[in-house]
Amino acid sequence: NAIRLAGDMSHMASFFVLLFKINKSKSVAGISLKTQELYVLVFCTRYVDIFWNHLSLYNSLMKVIFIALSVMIVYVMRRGVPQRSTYNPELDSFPHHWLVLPCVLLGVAINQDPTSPFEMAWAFSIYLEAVAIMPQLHMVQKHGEAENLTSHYIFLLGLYRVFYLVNWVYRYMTEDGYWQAIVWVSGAVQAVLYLDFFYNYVKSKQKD
Amino acid sequence: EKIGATKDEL
Repeated sequence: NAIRLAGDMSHMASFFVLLFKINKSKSVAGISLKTQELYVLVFCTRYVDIFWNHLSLYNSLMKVIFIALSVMIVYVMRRGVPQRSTYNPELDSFPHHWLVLPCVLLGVAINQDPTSPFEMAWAFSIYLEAVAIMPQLHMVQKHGEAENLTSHYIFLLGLYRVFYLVNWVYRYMTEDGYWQAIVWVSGAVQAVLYLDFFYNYVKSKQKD
Repeated sequence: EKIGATKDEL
């Protein structure tokens, strides 16, 4: 449906905005490497089914694109010259291990099929995605404010989540028996994390 | 709950 497509497109746009920013400004200052590495982990654990689930060309292609773009971003941040010298590890200080560990436990404990390692990995990726933005938001807070393109990037990520939430309501109403507790709760948590950022983003755009 | 129903999403 169109709402879900809009979500995917804003998600994809967020990658390109970030890549554009780090290529154009030659700087990754203010970007959280931890968040970007968490996204690589999210996509690699969620899209394991790329090898056997061929729902549509769109889905398979988007999975490859999401993995490739997230890996590319981490690569530029770690290896890019001069980007790697502009990274601020002292500001990127969110204790990310405390995000991963509970998500692993939750993924093992609460999933759609307790006998399937794939379902555990999949549930883990859903939980981790919900909180993966936290190191980035923490960094923005420590910095005081984010560069324009960085804030557009975070905004697009939040927008993607809002589109998906609306898409779930739509699917619930139009598809018989469509009901997904794990993704809905995680998605709602994820959206809530952006509220404060959204508020400040809109406020600063109004000032401009 | 339809098992795997959201696997069609990203």
